[in-house]
Amino acid sequence: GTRIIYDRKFLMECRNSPVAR
Amino acid sequence: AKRKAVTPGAGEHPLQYNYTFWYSRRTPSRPANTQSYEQNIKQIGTVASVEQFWRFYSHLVRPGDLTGHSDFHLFKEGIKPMWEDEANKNGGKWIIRLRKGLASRFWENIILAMLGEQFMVGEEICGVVVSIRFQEDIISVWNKTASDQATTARIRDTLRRVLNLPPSTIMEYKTHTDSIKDNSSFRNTKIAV
Repeated sequence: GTRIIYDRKFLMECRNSPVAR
Repeated sequence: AKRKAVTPGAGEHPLQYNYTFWYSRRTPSRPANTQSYEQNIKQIGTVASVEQFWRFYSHLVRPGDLTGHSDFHLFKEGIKPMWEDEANKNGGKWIIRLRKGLASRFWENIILAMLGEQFMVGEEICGVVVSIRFQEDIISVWNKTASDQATTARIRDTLRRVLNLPPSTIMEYKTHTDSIKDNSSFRNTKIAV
């Protein structure tokens, strides 16, 4: 199957999303 | 006790695997046998999405602020951070020793690499550990098959990249079989140049 890959930059952006807080 | 399955929330970014955080702390005077180790290790939470990870992580103490002999472990759900676990018993780990003050940053970077599937070694990664000790702190990456040299080399090279390690950094590998033999995580390691 497909692997879910995220780079560091994307993960850091998600940190600041309202859902993550 | 059976736990409720953890799944990504609506609109969240799923992770390739669910991961469980564990915490352990040891009084150095007590013997580190398997039983006391298992008793000292506490499961503290499981995450299934990027957003769940950040919510959980932001409430954790930073490893650099921990004192004494303690460890944070982040392992794929279902794998206990123990040498004897079915997923670990043929495996081993890469070890990077850090001078005091670096653990929090390295821990975060290594977690992000694992959660984002940056290692590209199939199912081989089991989890990562940050170990707070008196003189130094230690980051380790556990994989399933210690004898698979292509995999261990790829993990080592990914670590150098994602942690931005200088080429002179000493990296050590230790099989869990050897750890069980000498009842120690970080002694008698093999140094890779």
